[in-house]
Amino acid sequence: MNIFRLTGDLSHLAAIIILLLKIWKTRSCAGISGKSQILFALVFTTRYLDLLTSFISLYNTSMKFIYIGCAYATVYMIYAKFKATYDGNHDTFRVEFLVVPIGGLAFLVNHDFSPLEILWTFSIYLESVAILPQLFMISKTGEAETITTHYLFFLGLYRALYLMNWIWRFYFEGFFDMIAIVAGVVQTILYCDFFYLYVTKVLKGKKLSLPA
Amino acid sequence: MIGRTKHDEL
Repeated sequence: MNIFRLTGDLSHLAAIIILLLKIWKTRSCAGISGKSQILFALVFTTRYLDLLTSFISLYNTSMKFIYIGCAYATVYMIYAKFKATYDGNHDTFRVEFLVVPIGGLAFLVNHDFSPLEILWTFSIYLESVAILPQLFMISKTGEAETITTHYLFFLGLYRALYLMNWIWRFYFEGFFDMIAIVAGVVQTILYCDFFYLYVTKVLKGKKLSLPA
Repeated sequence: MIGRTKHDEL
C-alpha cells in the first residue's frame, strides 16, 4: 500500500458516499445517470468475485463490501425509491454499445483465460468507460448540480491517483499490470474535459453549464 | 509481470 493508492481509494469512497448522500438527502436523483450507476454496480460485481476465493486484507475485503453495497443502494434509489425523479429522457446513452465490445475484448486481451480473470478484465475495461452515460447526460442537459460535479471530480481523481500508484509500484516493487494501466489512462483522459470545466467554473463558485 | 498476489488492488 502507498499514499497514492490509499488517497485514491479514499477519493473513490468519497465519490460514492457523496452521490449516495446527494440522492438520499435531496430525495432526488435529478441529473444522475442511472445507466452509469448500473455499469458501476456491474464493474464491482465482476471485479470483486474474488471475495469468495481469496482474502488479501481486512481493508481490501471491507472496502469491496462497501463499494458493492453502496453501488447497489444507489441503483436501488434511482430505479425504485426515487424513480419519480429519475430523468430517463436525458439518460439515453446506448450502453449495449459499450458492454458488448468490451465483453469481447475481455475474452481476447487478458492475463489468463480463466472465468475469474476474464471477469476481472471485463470489469477493468468497463470501468474505464462506465462514466460515459453520465458525461453524455450532462452534455445533453447542458448543466450539472454542483454536488454532482464534486462526485465526478473525486471519481475522476481516484483513477488519476491510481496511475501514480502504478508508477510508484513499478519503481519500488517492479509491479505493473498493463491492462489496468491502459484502461486507467483511458478512464482518466475521459475526465479531462470535465476537470477543465470543474477547475475553471465550479471552483470559482459558478454553476457548471455547458454551451448548449 | 503481474504482482505477487493476483489482484491486490480495489
